[in-house]
Amino acid sequence: RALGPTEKEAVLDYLLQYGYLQKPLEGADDFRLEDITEALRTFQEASQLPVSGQMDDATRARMKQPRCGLEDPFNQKSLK
Amino acid sequence: YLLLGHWRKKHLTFRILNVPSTLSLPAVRAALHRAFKYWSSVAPLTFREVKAGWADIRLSFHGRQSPYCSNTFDGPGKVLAHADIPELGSVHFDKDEFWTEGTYQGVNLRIIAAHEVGHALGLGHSRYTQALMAPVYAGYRPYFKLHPDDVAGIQALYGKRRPETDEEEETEMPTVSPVTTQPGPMPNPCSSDVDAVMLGPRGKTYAFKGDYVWTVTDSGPGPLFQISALWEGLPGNLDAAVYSPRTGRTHFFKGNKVWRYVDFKMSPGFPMKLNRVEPNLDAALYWPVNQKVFLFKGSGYWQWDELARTDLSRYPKPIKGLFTGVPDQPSAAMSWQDGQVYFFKGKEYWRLNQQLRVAKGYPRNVTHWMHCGLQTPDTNSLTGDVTPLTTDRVLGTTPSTMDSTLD
Repeated sequence: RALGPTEKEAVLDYLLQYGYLQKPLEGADDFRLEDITEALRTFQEASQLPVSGQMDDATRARMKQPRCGLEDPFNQKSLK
Repeated sequence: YLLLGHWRKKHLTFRILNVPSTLSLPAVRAALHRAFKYWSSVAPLTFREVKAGWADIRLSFHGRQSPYCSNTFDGPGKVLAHADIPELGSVHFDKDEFWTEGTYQGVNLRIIAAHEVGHALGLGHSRYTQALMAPVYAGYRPYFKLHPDDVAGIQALYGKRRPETDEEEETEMPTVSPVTTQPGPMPNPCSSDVDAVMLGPRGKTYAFKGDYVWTVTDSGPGPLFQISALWEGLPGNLDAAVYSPRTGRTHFFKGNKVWRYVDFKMSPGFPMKLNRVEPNLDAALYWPVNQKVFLFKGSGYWQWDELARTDLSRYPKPIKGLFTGVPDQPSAAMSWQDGQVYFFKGKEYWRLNQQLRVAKGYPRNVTHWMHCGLQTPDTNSLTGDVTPLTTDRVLGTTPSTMDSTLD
């Protein structure tokens, strides 16, 4: 299901804040859909959730759970 | 696990700067002490609480605004805490959370604190969702303990906790920092024998006796320093010391242990147990001619190649077979870049030429080597050559780097 603009922004913020998505160096804020899908897949895998690359209820719930403020080094590209 | 950094020392202090409104100071203190204890139980770390002044790790609570943290929090839920990686030491908790202990209600301070201390010690987030270092809080667990991945991570940083330390520090929190025994009596470099000598980094000559170390220069012995002030974590009354310009490593030997430092920083995982040479060595030196380290005990020696697997089963070999004219059981030994070797025993020293034969006119009194009261360099009457009694004249180094080291 397509995300509403507010939820899309919240998901992007989460993926950026915790290192699943890297701001493109050239500064454009628009992320390619495949980058977002890839970032979601990495988050789902690290959270031991079904890996779909889609925003489902389990992923939504996990993103709401209380956590540490430091980034997660699970995206090999961002880890590098 | 992910390693983000590590402390160069293992005995750390911490300070609790403020407490949240939902827990009393004694309850916060108990929770935080137990949080530290998880880590000091599996790694050779000690944590001592200080209640004033500077501390290595500083724990505090702040909310959406903070005068000293750009990473503001977000109210109840979501982000609970954050911490800096070594050697910064800041650990911050969101003061708007409902911090609790001993209940499923709210957010358990002890578990979150243990996680954040893990970051402050150098661990990143774990991929194991049940690990303490997992990014998401998995809720209150009354019998919480570290996950194997947490243990593997902290031991990768600081080594395993040695069994003997179990007796030493089997104390309830606050863990006592290692007993800082009063240093032994200060030796007089001009009348004392030496435990060890070495040509160290940057061509400085170090002499060790008891708990003290000093440099030896043309103008005589330098000021005495406590060994542990320069080489953190190193005990006194050493058996032997040797610096290898080939690897940049300095090894110290005492009893059945060996310490390794690069410059003045202990390498992770040290001290280690000596297992392929005998304990209680007498002396050690690096011989630049073949770039090997020689270890001495009694009438025998071992030749060790630091960078190759050395078959030491054929050792020890008799010292006299290679170093002609030197005494058994030397108290110290060192070499100089030109391959000249010095042996020390009691208050005498021997100089050997590049063929490892004792030069004429030796042994001489160590006070001569220490330049005590002598300003003129040693000249070998037969050849008239100016023999570098100590190593500094040849390098022209000055004793200043010791001070800069201390600085």
